[in-house]
Amino acid sequence: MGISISFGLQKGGVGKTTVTAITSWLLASQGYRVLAVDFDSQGNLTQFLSGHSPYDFVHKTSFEACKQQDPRPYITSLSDCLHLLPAEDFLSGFSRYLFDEYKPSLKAADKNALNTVLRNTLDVVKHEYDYLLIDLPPNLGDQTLNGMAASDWCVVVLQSEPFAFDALDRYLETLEAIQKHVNPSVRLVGILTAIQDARAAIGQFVLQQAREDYEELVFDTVIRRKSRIVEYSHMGIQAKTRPDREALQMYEDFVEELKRRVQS
Amino acid sequence: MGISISFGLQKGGVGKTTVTAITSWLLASQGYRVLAVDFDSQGNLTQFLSGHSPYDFVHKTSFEACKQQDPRPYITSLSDCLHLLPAEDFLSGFSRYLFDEYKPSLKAADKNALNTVLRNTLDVVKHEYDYLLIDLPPNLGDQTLNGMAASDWCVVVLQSEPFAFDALDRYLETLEAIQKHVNPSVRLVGILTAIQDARAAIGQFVLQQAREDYEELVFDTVIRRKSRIVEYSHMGIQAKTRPDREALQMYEDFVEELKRRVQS
Ligand SMILES: Nc1ncnc2c1ncn2[C@@H]1O[C@H](COP(=O)(O)OP(=O)(O)OP(=O)(O)O)[C@@H](O)[C@H]1O
Ligand SMILES: Nc1ncnc2c1ncn2[C@@H]1O[C@H](COP(=O)(O)OP(=O)(O)OP(=O)(O)O)[C@@H](O)[C@H]1O
Ligand SMILES: [Mg+2]
Ligand SMILES: [Mg+2]
Repeated sequence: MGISISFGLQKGGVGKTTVTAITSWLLASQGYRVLAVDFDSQGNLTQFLSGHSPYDFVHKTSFEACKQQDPRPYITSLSDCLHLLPAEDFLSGFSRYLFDEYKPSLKAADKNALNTVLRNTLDVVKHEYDYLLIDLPPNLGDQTLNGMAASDWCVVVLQSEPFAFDALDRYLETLEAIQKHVNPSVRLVGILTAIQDARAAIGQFVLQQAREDYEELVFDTVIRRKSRIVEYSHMGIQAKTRPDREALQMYEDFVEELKRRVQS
Repeated sequence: MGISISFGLQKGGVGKTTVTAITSWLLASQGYRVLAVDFDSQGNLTQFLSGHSPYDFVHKTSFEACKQQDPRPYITSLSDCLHLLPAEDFLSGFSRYLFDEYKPSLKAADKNALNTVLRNTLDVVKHEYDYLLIDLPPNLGDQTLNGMAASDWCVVVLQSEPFAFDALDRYLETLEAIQKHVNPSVRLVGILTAIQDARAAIGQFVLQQAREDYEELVFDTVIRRKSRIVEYSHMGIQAKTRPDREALQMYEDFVEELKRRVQS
């Protein structure tokens, strides 16, 4: 199917990595072939899914893949269905690379070429996967622009708190610009609340405001704050205990909604 | 006194802006002259302290201040004791500006000159304030490097969760590099846990690990998660109700520890 989906927002700590990781894991457990693409130099997705430090993947990351326009030597297989293109600190040189090395190498002065590096890279393997899920850093810089341009669908990840909500407009503007100038077929699949404090009135208020302003774009599924989810980030996802089932159920509901929206 | 203190970590959403905002407000309420410096293009500190959207300050921000090496035309007075140097989206062009405009304008090829732009800018007014508090974005890019180089003291802001803890080493490495090459007098004042989930075992575990690895560097004060604090981000800080007193007490304890450490 080769459906690429990115998870972004320029606000920090809203749950982008956690949603990308658990969604990748769930889709793979359902038998879909999944490539999880870490495009944040922090390497959190890499740590989450591989159980290894990003430093274990030095010089074998999405950065090398982009420089060579081929991800195949750098994809690591976590299971039959779940593959990972890791990230590590050197990826922080991505913008520098685009301007100092990639741009001078281009024959024509194509301003948009800087934004399609990741897309060209993932195109080499896109048909080999059902889903390619891309984790993005908390800013609207070159990694996010490339991530949007490489996506068939974009998920905006929200925390139901005011600063995250404030960041929505600017994210959507940026996506529109990518649609207009770089990738006319990328679409917003929806706005997901990935950390909701159930008992906080402010959380309810922000979610309500999101639903008023963005209506059916907002996913029905709301992922609540559960400490079990924090434990997965280093211990790995497990589906054994009751806290596991309560935590994963919310992400399973999201995955069902996501599949319905992207497969229609 | 002219003490500059930055609040940083490249992990998103750990509480940098909230700590910078409430610390600024508390010090000002104690009679200190405070300049709050927003150096994150998201403008969250600007929204928090001014009550206005960052877009209300277009072309009157820390970016203009840096380009002109003078913040005075752009400092806005929120009260007698609390002044703000705002930030807004155009600040995302800071790195571009450093490489495309500032660097070519330098007579000597001084690699470190790119890192001292904010310091030179704040030096113009440093003596007019007791404290200059700098809020930084969630990455180790040019704004954070400039923020560290402009600081007498750096506070690392932690959320007691694994990914934030993982980010500590790289932050401290970066600070050491700044100490070595750019600003020998900048010092780490300490590591502050700014969002602690009291009942989560993982939160206790991470805090304990921080205390084992970094010992007296870790502030004794731990700021717990309280939804009242989220409400301040748009409504402004208030000190009226019981939830206010419970929330602000933790930041007051931090401010006392901070003052002891920087004034010794
Ligand atoms: N539903 C949830 N319940 C509890 N904790 C969560 C939940 N989702 C994420 N977290 C925790 O919140 C923190 C931030 O999440 P995460 O790192 O996934 O966000 P992010 O948007 O990728 O952050 P960044 O902007 O730094 O990349 C992590 O410590 C994570 O374990
Ligand atoms: N002690 C606390 N209790 C409850 N909520 C908090 C606390 N500290 C911060 N928050 C909330 O957590 C979210 C993240 O905080 P904040 O924006 O200050 O972090 P940040 O590190 O500046 O994020 P970024 O990396 O995006 O700049 C905000 O919605 C804020 O209101
Ligand atoms: Mg992340
Ligand atoms: Mg912030």
